This record gives sequence, C-alpha cells and structure tokens, in this order.
Amino acid sequence: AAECLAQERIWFDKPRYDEAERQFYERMNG
Amino acid sequence: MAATLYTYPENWRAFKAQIAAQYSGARLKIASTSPAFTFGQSNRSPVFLSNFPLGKVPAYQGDDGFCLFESNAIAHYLSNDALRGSTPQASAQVLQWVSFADSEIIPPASAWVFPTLGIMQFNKQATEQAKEEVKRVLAVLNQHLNTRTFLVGERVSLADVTVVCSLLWLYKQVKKSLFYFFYPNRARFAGCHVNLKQFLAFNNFSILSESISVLLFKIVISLA
Amino acid sequence: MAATLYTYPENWRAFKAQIAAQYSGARLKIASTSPAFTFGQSNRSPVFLSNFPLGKVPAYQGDDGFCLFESNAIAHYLSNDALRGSTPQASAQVLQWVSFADSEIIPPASAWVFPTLGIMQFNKQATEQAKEEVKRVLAVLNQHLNTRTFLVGERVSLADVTVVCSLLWLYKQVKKSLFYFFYPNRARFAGCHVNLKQFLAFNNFSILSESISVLLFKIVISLA
Repeated sequence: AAECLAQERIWFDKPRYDEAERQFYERMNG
Repeated sequence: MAATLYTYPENWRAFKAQIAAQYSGARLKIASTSPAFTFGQSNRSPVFLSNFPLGKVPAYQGDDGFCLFESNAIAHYLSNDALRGSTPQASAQVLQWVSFADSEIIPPASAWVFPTLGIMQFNKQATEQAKEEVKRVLAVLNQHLNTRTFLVGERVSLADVTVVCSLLWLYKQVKKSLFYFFYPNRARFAGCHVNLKQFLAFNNFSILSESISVLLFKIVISLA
Repeated sequence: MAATLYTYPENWRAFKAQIAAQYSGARLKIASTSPAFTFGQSNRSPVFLSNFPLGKVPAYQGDDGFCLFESNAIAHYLSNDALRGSTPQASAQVLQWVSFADSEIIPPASAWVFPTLGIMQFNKQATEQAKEEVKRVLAVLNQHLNTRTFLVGERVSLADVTVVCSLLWLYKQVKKSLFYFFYPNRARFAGCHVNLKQFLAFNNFSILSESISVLLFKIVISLA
C-alpha cells in the first residue's frame, strides 16, 4: 500500500501556497 | 434581501459562485471592499470566525443565516439543476471535473503563476516542472474536448465554470507561453464559454474573452 | 453484473466509494489485485487510459460502460440521497466537508505521514509544520463536533465518510502523537463512525475502530 501511495499526486505544499496567497491579497487590499 | 458572498476583488474562486448565481438567478451581494468587508481584517473578526472557522474566503451567508465555506460548495449551492447536472451520471461527472480542477489544474498552475505575481520565489526547475504538468492537464482537457464543446452533456455546467475559472490565472499571467503548447479545442471551449453573456458579466472575463479571441485568432493563423 | 472499482489494496480514496456502496446497496466489484488489476501496469494500458485519461485510481466502470474518475465523484455517484444530503443546504454542506478533507486535511496529513512510511525524505521542519496544520484542522473539526455527532445533520453522510477516510493514515501511522493534541470530540465522532457496521465491513476499519476505541478509552482516562 505504501508503494502505491507513493505514486499519489499530493499537493504537499498547499498550506505554504495558501499562506503566500493570503499575504499577497491582504497586501493588495491594504 | 440578498445573500452575501465575502471575498476580495478578483478572486477566481469567488467567480465560480458569482457565475453560478448569474445562471441560476440567485440574488447575491458581493462584499469585497471596505466598509462591507476588508480581507485581512474582517475575516479575522470573532463574528466571522464563528461562522467560518477557517477564516477563508469566499464565504457565503444566506439571508436566512445559512453559512457555507469552500468555494465549490458555495458554487454548487448557488447553481441550478442544469449547472449541477440533471441526472445522477451528469452530476457525478460535474463533480469529477470540479475535483479535476482542484487536484490537477490548481497545483501546477499556482506553482507556475505565483512567481510571476511576486507571491513566491521563482525556481526554474519548479517552474519547468509546473509547465509540464499544465501541458499534461491541458492535453487531457483537449482530448476530452475533441468531440465535445462542453465538459458534461450538451450545455454549460458547473464543470465548465470551475475549469475555466481555475485556468484564469494562467490565461492572464502566462498567456503567451500557454499559447505555444495551447490546444485548439481548449481555446474554443474557453472561448465559447467566456463569450457567454453570463461570463461577460464580470469585467475580468471581458479581458479574458478578448485575450482568448486573440488566442483563438492566433491559433487559427498558426494552424493555417 | 456488478460495476467495477479499479484500485490498489488499502487505498483510503477507494474506501470512500466502498463505504458509500455499503450504505446505498450499490453492487461493486473491487479489482485491486492481479489478475483483475495490477496497479502500475493495468492503469497504464491503452484500454484503461482511453476510459481514464489520467491513469489514476480509484476508477469506476459501470456495467453500462459509464466511466468515472476522481474518488469524490465516484463516492457521490455510489451514494444514496441520505449520504449525499437530502436538502440543497445539506448537500452543499456535504460538499463543503468533502472539499475541506481534500484541501485542508490531505496535504498536511500526507506531509506528516509519508516520511513515516519511508516514501518521502524526513524533514524535521516540514514535519513540525505539518503537525501544526493538522492540529489547526482537527481543532476546526473538534469545534464543529462540540455540539454535533455528525458533520452534517443527524446521521452519517458522505461528509463523515470522506473526513474519516482522509484521517485514516494519520490514525494508523501517528496515532500516539495525534493523541497528545487529540480532541475528545474528534475521537468520539470517528469512534461512533468506525464502529458502524458499514464501516467495519472493511478489515481496515476494524483495525481503525480498535485503535480509536483505545484512543477513546485513553481520552476518557485522561479526562477523568
């Protein structure tokens, strides 16, 4: 199961992207 | 009284709900600028967090007090049956493409576009990898649209709305490079969508439709 | 003839569809081991890719030839109205928690668990960050479950099935550390779920239910 799981496409960095996007739009919105 | 959608301006995730409301006729007030709503402040208030514990937008509040977060759930709620898919198979296919947009388009599109917006550090290898991923995903869409104009059935559905909105950033930020491995079917599909009146209700899409018509024109030239 | 679900053994994404079928009574044949299906080979065959262009599993094929990919769409299709949410508000809330599981639980849970399975390089900082994210997400679930047993309405829905399945690897791999910032409500919710007969149909859940009952027991002790 672990081997198969390793082939899953997971967005591991999503929290980092969410945080970057949040900061970007907070700056945009003053 | 109309329901309220809390968001910030130019939020493609909120567009899904706004377009759905256009199609279904649901009345929706957009709270995206001060004093109605200031992203970074209002969504941190205890009142907002008691209704929307993640503090994320878009966030929906009905005039009956019904609250919803997660953009796909809001768009689905504001849709009509035609948009959601009017048979069990069609509604499952709509959810299939909605999941596809979130799991296959957004991650590489964000990895490619964020550095161009200055949101994240540019990394050549990561960007090249993201481009290849986007190319693979557009190829899947293109193949599916070889024999179809819409992703599900014979008319616009939430699948189309979600996929087009998830591609918005790419169209706006990396249109030129997108063109070189762009697929005629994709442009046609997006073109036919964004020229629909419901889509053009947003200035965003009028820019998009202009660029896509340009894109379509270029592709016709290139094919010619 | 029953429909076929192509997957690999112990695939938590496939469990959502399997549990939904248990509840709805949909007949489903699981193709997860050779010769019926070999993950890594069968899903690369031209026949499979013509039906499922991403080559991902789980993948569903009805006895009428209807094909579906993306696990949430398959689980939704195999559900009954009770699981999907029987009112517009309930079905939107189900989609809200399904999106929540995919966008808020899976990324940090995978970042934490994959290194423990040896399928990803361990990185202390990334693991600590993932733990904090999981803690934040469990706190949201815990707050919501303070006054409820189920995520939507008064009975099990696809929201519960999806969230519990998305937490499976956490329970199995990092149960102990999960416990220290575990929340009583979460364990109760998961415990009451995984002890339902539909869930225990899978050996996986019997392991899970054992560990959750243990977890519940510990929490009762700790609370006492």
